[in-house]
Amino acid sequence: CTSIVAQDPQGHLVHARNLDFGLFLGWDMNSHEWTVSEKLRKMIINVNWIKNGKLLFKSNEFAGYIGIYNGMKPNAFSLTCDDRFQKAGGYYGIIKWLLGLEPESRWMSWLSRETLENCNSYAEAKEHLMNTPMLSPVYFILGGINPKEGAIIARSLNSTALLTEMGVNSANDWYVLETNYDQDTEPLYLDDRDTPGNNCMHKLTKDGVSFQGIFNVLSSRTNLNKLTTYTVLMSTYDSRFETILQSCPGECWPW
Amino acid sequence: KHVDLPKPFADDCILNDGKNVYDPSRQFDIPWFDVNLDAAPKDRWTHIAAVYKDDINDLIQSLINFVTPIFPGALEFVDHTFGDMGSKLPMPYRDEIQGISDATGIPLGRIVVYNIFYEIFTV
Repeated sequence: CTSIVAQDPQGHLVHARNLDFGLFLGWDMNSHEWTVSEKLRKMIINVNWIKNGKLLFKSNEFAGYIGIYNGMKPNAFSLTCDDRFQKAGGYYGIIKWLLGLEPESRWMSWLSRETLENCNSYAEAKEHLMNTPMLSPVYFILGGINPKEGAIIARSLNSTALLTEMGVNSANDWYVLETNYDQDTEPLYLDDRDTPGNNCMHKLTKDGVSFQGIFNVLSSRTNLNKLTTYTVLMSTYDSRFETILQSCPGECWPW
Repeated sequence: KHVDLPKPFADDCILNDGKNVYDPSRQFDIPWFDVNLDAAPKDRWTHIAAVYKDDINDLIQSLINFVTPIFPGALEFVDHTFGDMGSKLPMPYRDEIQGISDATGIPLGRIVVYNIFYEIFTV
């Protein structure tokens, strides 16, 4: 996956992500696609979450899935989640939960949903995502509504391993970009989507930040690859939320 | 260190060619649904599950087909162990997942696995 929160010259934020999923879960020899990625593309939906008769927030989902990987609370914050791989990963959390050792820990995508349901600002969401015990490691990428409100929260099960904030300790003061590696770690050389993503963002520049600009970055190889199922584009200040189907036919890197 | 991929697969920022592939009308390819948090958890997803019943089943079946040759007992394990786990999940998620299982006719354990797949996949 690749998530980006970027700021235009007026201080407006665009938050976007490519969802890549289905690695090693079967390969379709006829279409030359990952089997599961192919099937997931048919199941993408957008959801308006309604409470007390009013729109509470928006998200997109794979049908049948009740948690949240991407969501936006209008005029408040936007959130995406990228996989974080650790030895003490999801299995460890599940076993602890089954043994009753972590009854209060949250499942990843349900914590995201709970945050969108209950938190009303970037600061509130950040605090909740950083400090709630959970059952699996993850990167929460959070965008707000005010300039410089962009953060990558690298979560372990019981704490935040690393917080990277736009304009504070990020490599660039106008965007943050997360794939599936800690910000202080080199990506695996065969899975480096950071370098192409950052190169393309520098080509875009701050002046080019918009749905169009960021979509073009996320439609560039290898941020776009055979696992990519969709790109979601979110903007909290004008409540725009667009999901666009993606694929990478032909000669395209498998992940 | 960054390693260049074989040429046909290599990085390619489409902005280098001055291209634009963003077409906002493509957002309408993805349907919108309402999920009403004021409704009973069991009923919140049934309208979506009814539409996508075959796709959900097809996806889960392809995972089963992929896993069972390697772990022949996997299906029974999923149906029993994760089926039992379904009843221990916190509310309102427990009832929402049960509602999807009822609406699709897919056993509870398989819907549970689909919904906690992130935790399983992080290995």
